[in-house]
Order: sequence, then structure tokens, then C-alpha cells
Amino acid sequence: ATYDPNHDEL
Amino acid sequence: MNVFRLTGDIAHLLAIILLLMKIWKTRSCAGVSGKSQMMFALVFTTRYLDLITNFISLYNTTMKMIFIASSYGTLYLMFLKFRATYDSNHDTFRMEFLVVPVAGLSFLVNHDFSPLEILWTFSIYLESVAILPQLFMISKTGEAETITSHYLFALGSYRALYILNWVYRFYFEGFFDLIAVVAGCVQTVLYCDFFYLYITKVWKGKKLTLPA
Repeated sequence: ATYDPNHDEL
Repeated sequence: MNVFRLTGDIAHLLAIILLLMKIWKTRSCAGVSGKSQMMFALVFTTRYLDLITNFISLYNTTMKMIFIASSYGTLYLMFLKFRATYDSNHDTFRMEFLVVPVAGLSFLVNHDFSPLEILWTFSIYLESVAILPQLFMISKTGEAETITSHYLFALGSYRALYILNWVYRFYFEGFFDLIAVVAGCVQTVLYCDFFYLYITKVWKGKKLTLPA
């Protein structure tokens, strides 16, 4: 994946 | 979640707690940049709007709420409770020089042209440079209190640990977020000069002062 639409990282 | 990510988050939390403790215990925010703190509050506010729209995990929600609340708590202490101790004469960095270009860039370079995603991107770019007023303030006064330097070290370590987390995630999960990685590297590089001074001075029991 090129990015996580959920943005789990803080 | 991996060990680098977790220790990064803990370093971030520790930094925020250190700063709040410094201000609370000394009843003073001398040497702390209100502009950096205002931008951190803006960073957390624009990044964590997904608290309302999306549930990820209890850990995620708790940490986000702590970060938002503590950033506004810091602003309250600096600009209301201990306002008289705020060193505004030395906090002269122009915020618009960071916020305006960062806002423009977040419209141009993002993963998805949607309001929440643009705000997330804005927060990532702004976070990478939000410490500049603080570093500028230290360069103007030529020194930092030891507790303030511990705060900065913890805050800088957080993004450095996140870089290790991204390396780990790239190799073991095939995950790579270019925007986060580039901004995170920029953010970490900004601390390098400070890290050097911190290790060569504060770790040897001296106060952080800049070479004349």
C-alpha cells in the first residue's frame, strides 16, 4: 500500500 | 504496531508531559515558544478530526485525545495562567511563513483531494516544521533550560523512532507512505544540530548553551 486512508499512525 | 512505533509514541507522550511538568512546577513558561505550541495544537486538531468519523482502536482514540487535550492545556498555561512569564520578546519567528506555504503544499501534494485528507496532509507538513520557532528562540537567547532540552530531545526522538517504524513497515508489511516519510525525515533533520548539542553538553551534566 502507498498510504493508509485510516491513518492509524499518530 | 511495532516496537519502534510504540517507543516513538511513548517518547512523544513523554515530551508533552515533560513540558507540562516544567511549566507547572516552575510556574513559568520562560524559554518555551508559544508559537511552536500553537502550531502543535493546530497540528493535532487538523490531524485528529477523524476521531469523529472513524474508530481505529482504543489505543488510537486514547492517544489522540491525550495529544489534543495536552496541547490545549499547554496553551492555557502559557497564554492564560502563566502569561506573565511568557517570553514573547524572544518568540519572534513569523508563523505565517510556515503556515501559508504548508497550507498551499497540502493542497498540491496529497494522497486524496478530500477535506479530511488535505487537513491530514497539512498537519503532517506543519508538524515537520512546527519546532522551528522553538529552535529559533533558543538560537536567539543562546541557551535552554535543562528540562526544556530534555523535552526537545524526547520530541525529536519520537520522529526519529517513527523513521525506524517506517523502515520496518516497508520491509515487513510492504507499507510506504511517501508524504509521512519525507515530512518525518525533514522533521528529524531539523533536530540534528540540537541532538549534537544535547549529547555533547546536557549528557555531560552541563546546561545547553550555544557556541559563541
